[in-house]
Amino acid sequence: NRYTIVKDEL
Amino acid sequence: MNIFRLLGDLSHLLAIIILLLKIWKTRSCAGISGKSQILFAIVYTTRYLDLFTTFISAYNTFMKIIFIATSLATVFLMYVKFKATYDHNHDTFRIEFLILPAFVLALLINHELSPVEVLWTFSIYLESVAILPQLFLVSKTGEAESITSHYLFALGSYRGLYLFNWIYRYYAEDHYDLIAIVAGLVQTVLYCDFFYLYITKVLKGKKLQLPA
Repeated sequence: NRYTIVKDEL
Repeated sequence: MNIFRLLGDLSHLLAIIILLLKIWKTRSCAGISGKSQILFAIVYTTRYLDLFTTFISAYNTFMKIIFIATSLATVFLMYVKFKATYDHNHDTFRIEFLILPAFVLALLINHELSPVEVLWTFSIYLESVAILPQLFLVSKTGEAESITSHYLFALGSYRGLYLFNWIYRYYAEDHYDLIAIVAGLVQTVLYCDFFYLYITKVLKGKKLQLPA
């Protein structure tokens, strides 16, 4: 799930 | 978290610290584009709206708050506290020419047409070009102080290191995000000319001076 994966980047 | 991303984040943090220290110690923001700093403040405030909705880690929350706070602090120092030293005659880039296309593009190309997602996408697109007013200012005056060059190098390295992070994640986690990758590539390419001058001149103790 992109939401949890990419949103962890700054 | 991998080493490229950690180094990227640290490099980003270093850039911000260099800039704030330069302004604070010299009591001057000469040579710094206020327009770029406004764009970065918009980038972080629109991207980190998820601070209110999603918790990822203490590291993530801490860095997001630091990036928002320091970008607002920089704008405050430039436009309020040290306003008299601000180089507004040379800082003439029209930021609406970056903000509006970034917003339209975010409405057209995104992962999901929801307010938070569109604003996140907008911030990614805007960040990729946010340094243009600063590069324009340097090209207009024809030179940059060493400390400004160090700031630009640290800031440019940050997204460059993120490119390696994305390559790593593609192979190790089978994960990739084309919006972030393409925008990150554009962002890094914009710094290439500057990187060349930084390595060939500034690191050899010379001032960054553009050929006439």
